[in-house]
Amino acid sequence: TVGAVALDTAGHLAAATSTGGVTGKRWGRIGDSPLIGAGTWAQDGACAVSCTGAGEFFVRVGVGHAIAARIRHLGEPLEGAVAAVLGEVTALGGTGGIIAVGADGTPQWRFSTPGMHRARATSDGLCEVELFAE
Amino acid sequence: MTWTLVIHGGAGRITPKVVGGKEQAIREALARALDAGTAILANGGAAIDAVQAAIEVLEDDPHFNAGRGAALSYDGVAELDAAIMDGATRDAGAVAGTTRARHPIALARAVMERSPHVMLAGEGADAFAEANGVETIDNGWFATPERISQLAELRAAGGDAFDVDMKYG
Repeated sequence: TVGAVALDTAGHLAAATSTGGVTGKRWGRIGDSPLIGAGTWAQDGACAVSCTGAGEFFVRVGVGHAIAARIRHLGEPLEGAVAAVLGEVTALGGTGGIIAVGADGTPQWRFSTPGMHRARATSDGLCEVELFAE
Repeated sequence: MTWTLVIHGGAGRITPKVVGGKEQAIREALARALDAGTAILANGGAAIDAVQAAIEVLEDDPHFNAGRGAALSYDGVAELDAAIMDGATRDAGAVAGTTRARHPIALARAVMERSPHVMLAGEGADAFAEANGVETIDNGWFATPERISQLAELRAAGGDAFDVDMKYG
């Protein structure tokens, strides 16, 4: 699974996710990636989110929409909302990772697996490419 | 106004031992995807175009589970899923189980912009690609030798997707 989230200079957010799913999948199995509100979500004034991992758990939690709802209704900062919702996935037995960007351009990533292929860049000059946990 | 781009190429058993000699190629692919998206944002372009541009780079790179290099279904078919969403309007497009769209994310974008729907699936999604000039390609193009051997290993062990603890996802 691959994903991208962005904030542009007009202040608009966007999210995108693309995947092959899991090796050996059968019966037309679909995970969270193409489900708006689960693996992919973007809402100006809240956040943009793309997920990767054990898709069934990200669907059950409705990860993308849940993170945005915590920000909008609880006023929670992006980092806390991402941590709390990934915690719900973990509590159900799922593992995976989330990338997100807030309405203020904060770049966020979090994962409960040994690693996640990830990168981020901002107009302030931040530019990172990472693979492993440490 | 500032801009931000964050991308991922999947989470899982990603350790120096598992990644091995592919680390540099993966880092370079992530950097190319980042460059493709930030080039749009730095010139005042839209977030929706930046995320699509970054994803298309990763869909074409065989190191990631999307597009070329995607995990294969039990029957050896690349069944591809993608979604895109515009935070300004909450417009969204998604495809599930497309087998011929060269860039599934481009097909999801076409669903968002050229249909009244949010999600199209399977043969209908592929027919929509044909009808709307979205680039299509033979399904075999997506299958890499590594994915073919992973599937063979899984089937030889008598398992299916969920017996391997997301090892190949």
